[in-house]
Amino acid sequence: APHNTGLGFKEVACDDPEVEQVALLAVDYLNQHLLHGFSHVLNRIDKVKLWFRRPVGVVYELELDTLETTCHVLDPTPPANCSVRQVTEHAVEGDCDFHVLKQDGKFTVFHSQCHSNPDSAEDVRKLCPNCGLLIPFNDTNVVRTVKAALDTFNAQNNGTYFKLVEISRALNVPLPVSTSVEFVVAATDCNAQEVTDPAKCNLLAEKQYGFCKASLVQKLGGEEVSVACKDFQKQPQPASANTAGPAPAVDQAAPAVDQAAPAAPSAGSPASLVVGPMV
Amino acid sequence: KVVQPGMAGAAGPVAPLCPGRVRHFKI
Repeated sequence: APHNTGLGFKEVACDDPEVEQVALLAVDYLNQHLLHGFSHVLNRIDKVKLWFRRPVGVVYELELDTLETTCHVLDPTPPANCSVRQVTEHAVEGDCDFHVLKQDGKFTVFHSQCHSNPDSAEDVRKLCPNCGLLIPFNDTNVVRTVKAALDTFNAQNNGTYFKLVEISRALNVPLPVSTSVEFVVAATDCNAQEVTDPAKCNLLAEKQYGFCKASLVQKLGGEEVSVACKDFQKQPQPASANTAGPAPAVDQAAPAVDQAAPAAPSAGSPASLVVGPMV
Repeated sequence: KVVQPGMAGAAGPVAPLCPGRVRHFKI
């Protein structure tokens, strides 16, 4: 039987079906408000308290563990259908606190605070001595790799010129000696073959984003870049998306792996997300 | 300690309410 602490809240089992429903709703809310990096999925419900609210309603106070998926937040794929980033890919964990009001059968997230941290290098090395490890976005190899990849992509592309929007992930790979990156680009109003001054190219009003994966391999006598991009088909926004609260303010805590990204915080560095109410 | 017949046996250890189950893997 649930423990009634007499302190105004009730302890409930973390695996209680309604608690799980609230936790999944809170992670959906998080993914709808993440502005950078990759979407997350629920991994574990750490703690839950059920507060009785006067005159009506209850508040779920949740502590959740999440894991990063391989889908960027701009990817329309539902996070539940995305692969969870594995330990050998240098996984990233999220620690989130949520306060969710349940009233008249409706759930409202009115507080959300999340930090993300990459797994330790030791954990990755234990399973895979030659797998890549996350590195800061301002690492010179990262900057060079992204530039080489984007230049190559635009050169191969006889249509729109694409600009860099965000570096989302960067790994230093020991074998073969290389740097691999994932980044977001957006179409501009320039033609790729006629660009003289990229600064004069503007993003399209109807944003058209693409997600690229690239690597720069060090070879005898030089280096070889490979890049592949896919565009994110614009998805019609669900009606509920318009009821979101004020745009979340994301303030960057001190990066755990010093991934201070010039373009945007990576999901590999702790970022805290404070958001307004949303039904 | 011999439990007399008819006495309710001592309740076994109560499973902790939290943390819940791990759905993927623990970092």
